[in-house]
Amino acid sequence: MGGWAIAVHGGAGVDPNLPQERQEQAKQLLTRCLNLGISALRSSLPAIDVVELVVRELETDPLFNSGRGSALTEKGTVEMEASIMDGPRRRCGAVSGLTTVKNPVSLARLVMDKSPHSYLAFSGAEEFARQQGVELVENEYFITEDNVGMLKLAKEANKIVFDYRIPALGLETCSAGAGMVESALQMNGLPISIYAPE
Amino acid sequence: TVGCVVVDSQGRCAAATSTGGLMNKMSGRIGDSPLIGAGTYACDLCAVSCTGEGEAIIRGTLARDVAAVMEYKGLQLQDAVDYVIKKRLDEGKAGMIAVSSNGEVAYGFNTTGMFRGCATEDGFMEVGIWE
Repeated sequence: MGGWAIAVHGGAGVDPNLPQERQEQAKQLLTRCLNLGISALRSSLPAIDVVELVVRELETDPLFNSGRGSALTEKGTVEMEASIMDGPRRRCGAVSGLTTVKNPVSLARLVMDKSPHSYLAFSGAEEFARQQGVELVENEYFITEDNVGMLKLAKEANKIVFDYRIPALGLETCSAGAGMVESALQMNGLPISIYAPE
Repeated sequence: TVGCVVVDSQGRCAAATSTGGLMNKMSGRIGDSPLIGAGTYACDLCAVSCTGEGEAIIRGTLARDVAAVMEYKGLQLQDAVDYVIKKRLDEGKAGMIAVSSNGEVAYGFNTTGMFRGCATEDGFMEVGIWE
């Protein structure tokens, strides 16, 4: 049997024009999360607890598209989703449509451990969160200025855009960065550009 | 989207994924991240977390397929990740991270970059964005 191993991600599809300092910020967050997971593994925490611990850290930091810093709906609100799965007995939990739960991955864990189901969504998931006493916050907590700017761009272009981390510079520079993909490619009979990556 | 996959010293695998979804999405839209077998999967062989074009990941049941090609085609972890990224996405764009129960770590993506980091008990550690 090999030893322990860990991997984290913060999303695929990166703005090629992302400035160096934003890239450094992302690498520092990834390194911090890796080290958090490594010290948990060295303390013999089981894998299921380590993935929850690390994703909570990623949800709390506004840099990536989850928890605080989540992408916005067409209405300018946040609707979050998460899932967790434990390999040995393939137990799993998932949630969707969350608007007030501070750490969605922990509610997914509670669905796995404390409910007879594997997936709860929208009002049912929010009610379960209240029953379980998880930390709840206003929807505004999740909304960042960066993402309000990104949504404005997306609406001007009438597109669902790549979730690029927009450059720290002014919005006018990131219209080139935001991945509006004009592509003839089709998927499911629709222009592929609407299937922008998260 | 963010994710983490882990195999602990006892060979137990686990995966977790969390996201706000797509910018400017319709209210009520559900992506791949909460769908077990699409954006997230773990079994006794491996654990996988995906990110990218949710609709393509769902159609390709991407995370489960990594475990399936390991199980049925006998591929090693990195080969399984490469195979699924190459063969299951049609024109879709996505990335994924994965670990195996024998302590391997792998990732793959066909997008412009992916924010990722990985480490193993023997001291290997890497944090990257681009190819």
